[in-house]
Amino acid sequence: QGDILDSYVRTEGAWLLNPKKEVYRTNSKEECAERCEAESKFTCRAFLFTSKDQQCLTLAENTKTAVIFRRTNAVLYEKRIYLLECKEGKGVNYRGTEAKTQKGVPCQKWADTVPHKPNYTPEKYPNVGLEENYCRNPDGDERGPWCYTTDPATRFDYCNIPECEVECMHCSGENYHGVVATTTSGLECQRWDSQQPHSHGYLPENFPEKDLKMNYCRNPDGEPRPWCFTTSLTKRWEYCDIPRCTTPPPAPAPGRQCLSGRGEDYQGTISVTESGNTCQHWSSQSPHRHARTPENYPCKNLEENYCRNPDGEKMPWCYTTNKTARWEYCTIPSCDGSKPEAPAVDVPEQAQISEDCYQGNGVTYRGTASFTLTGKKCQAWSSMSPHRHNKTADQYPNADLRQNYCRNPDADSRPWCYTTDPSVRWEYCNLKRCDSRVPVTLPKPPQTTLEPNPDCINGNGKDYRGTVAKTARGRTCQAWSSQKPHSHDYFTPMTHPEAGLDKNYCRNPDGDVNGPWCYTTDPRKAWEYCDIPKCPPAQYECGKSKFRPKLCAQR
Amino acid sequence: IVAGCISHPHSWPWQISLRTSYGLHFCGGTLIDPQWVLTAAHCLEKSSRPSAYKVYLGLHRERASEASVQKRDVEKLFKEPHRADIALLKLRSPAIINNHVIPICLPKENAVLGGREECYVTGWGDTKGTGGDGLLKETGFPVIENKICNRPEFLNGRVKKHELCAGNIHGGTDSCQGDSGGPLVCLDQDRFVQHGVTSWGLGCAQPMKPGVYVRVSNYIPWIESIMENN
Repeated sequence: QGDILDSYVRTEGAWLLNPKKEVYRTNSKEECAERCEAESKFTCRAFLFTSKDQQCLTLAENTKTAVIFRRTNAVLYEKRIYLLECKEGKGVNYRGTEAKTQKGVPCQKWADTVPHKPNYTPEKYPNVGLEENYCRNPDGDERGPWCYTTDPATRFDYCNIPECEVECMHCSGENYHGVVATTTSGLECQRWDSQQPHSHGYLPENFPEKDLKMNYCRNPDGEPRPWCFTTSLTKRWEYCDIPRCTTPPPAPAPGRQCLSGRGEDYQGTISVTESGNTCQHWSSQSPHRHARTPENYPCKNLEENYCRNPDGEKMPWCYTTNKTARWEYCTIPSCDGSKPEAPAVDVPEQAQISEDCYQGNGVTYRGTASFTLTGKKCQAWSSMSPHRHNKTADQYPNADLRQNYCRNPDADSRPWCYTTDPSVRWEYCNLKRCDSRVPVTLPKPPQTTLEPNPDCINGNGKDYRGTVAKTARGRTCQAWSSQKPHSHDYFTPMTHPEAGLDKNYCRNPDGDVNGPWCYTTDPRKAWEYCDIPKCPPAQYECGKSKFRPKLCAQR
Repeated sequence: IVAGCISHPHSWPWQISLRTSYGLHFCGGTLIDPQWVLTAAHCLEKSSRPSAYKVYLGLHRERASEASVQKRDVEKLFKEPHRADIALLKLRSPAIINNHVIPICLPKENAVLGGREECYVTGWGDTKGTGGDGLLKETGFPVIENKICNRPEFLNGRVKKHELCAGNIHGGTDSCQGDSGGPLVCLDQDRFVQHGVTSWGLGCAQPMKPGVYVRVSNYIPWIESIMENN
């Protein structure tokens, strides 16, 4: 059965501003999840649980489009079903973010009245997910999710939403969401969120869209079919046997004869690589043996020896008949007539990390900076992982949302980006204003000496191990291992062995920005901050150089 | 380092140069404590005598002509007992920590990289004609999941559990001979953490042949026990 939280994806330190919500007090996140499941006032899509105050907020908000802020000791749990990009049955519960029709025409927003006056609006149908311009099925249409279109001549059209393959799989099982959890040789699968017995990098929170739930077989990385890590010490991973659906796979979007995007839908007949080598037939194993066969990838149109892009490469490619060149890209004319983008090799150094700056609020910034103020790498705008968002090039065509460059598409105060840190959704970028004379100074991180000083704190005092046991208001602290007068089960020496919760000393087990605190012996006051002096700034910290590295990365 | 770029001087202050007793650079290494350096065991194959080695710190040029250079003798060598390609050197006297010499952070025990991190390698090794010889170079590329790296078209099952892969599948940039023992570091929040020790590869910067690094997080208990007991 697994526990109730298995059907949720968690994000640490997230918070919503003024969401539509119900507030409860629960002792644990599991209880909070039960509240969400039982919520009757609205469709609960997610919940927030704060460990310190044991506050539980059930949320109706679509966390994909809500503005999410950062807050310590708060954890956001999102229901997986609302993150899935596939439909079950007619797709009445589909809540994905597909916003184009099967012909590729952008959808009209449900709340808009032009070019078409809709019968189905968010006001009239509040509980069927009519958000933005996403494909939905508010009327239970047999043919599945649809939308009004932005083409005045076409009032509405259906969308191409893959089936959530629960009992069987289509193609290579990329959309398989079933519960098979044994491999072809009968080995039991290892849970995705476990590192035992095999440590791996497929962390569920890093791939929310891959539905890496429990120990179910999945295909998150372009394998020919679903697989899992196994619980056998001698077998790290193995394929699973998933029945192939008897119904035909969803009709692919119409193919193109030219290059659009990465060319994943290219279906032309070019069969020569960019250096002039003839392509090897996909069905052949000579001269190069490979696994990208039409049998393994039935839905990727691996016909003859035509250039294709079956696995998310940068552009169409093929194995070559030249023994010394295993595979090469192909040069495909672009659909918009511009020259195809050559792979980025040897980009001049200066262009890599420019010391440039932004004018005004940075709406016009077009540089290539791609790190945030605290040094986090920016997430590509075209990616929905680890953070889903609606700041896409389609929605903001004039914002130049290329690669993962810092931009300001929504006229914020300065350029910013989503970050690749799953637990930090977005941050401002490390850029100076052109007209400012004062250089941007990075927020000063806590300075620590090589040997922590027990009588003072650095930064938020998370490492504090002193013996102060009174709060700033003079109240005596309650022992962490005691439940009187205030019962709590979250911060105990057992649950947080690494936090140094000795006796009744002030500590900061949850990284509270205001520093160490403790539960108090005053029955009227659950907890309070302590007053501990800050240490004098020390010289160095491991891993932090005084001279900024270039961070040049060859792509 | 093949391709990549010349680093800003002293922007990788934990990088050290492991030298013969007469001062010839032959391997990299990483300062993890004022008196301890992490490197590759295969760099110590020439001799098991500590006096055969010297450690240079605070340098940008391989010639070590800068005033910031500190030179230390090696007091003791410790090779990992189960033949993993990782070793510790105890310096005869601690390095002076300053703007040019700063230790790297080590990962938590068994910390796992999420498969998306962007990591960097540095060294004075062979550049395969891509320029920057004699100056500390750097390059960055993603860590590749072992499962992917062990596919037939990559390293075909050669990569062990205690190792990790990193590189571009199209090749073009990589660590190379002379970089061995040096650090593979990844940005974690606003500091660098050493996740790998440069170990081996099939050629340098070849397509489908990423570099292989020893997974430092597997050896935190060993590192700590050696440092505590010596």
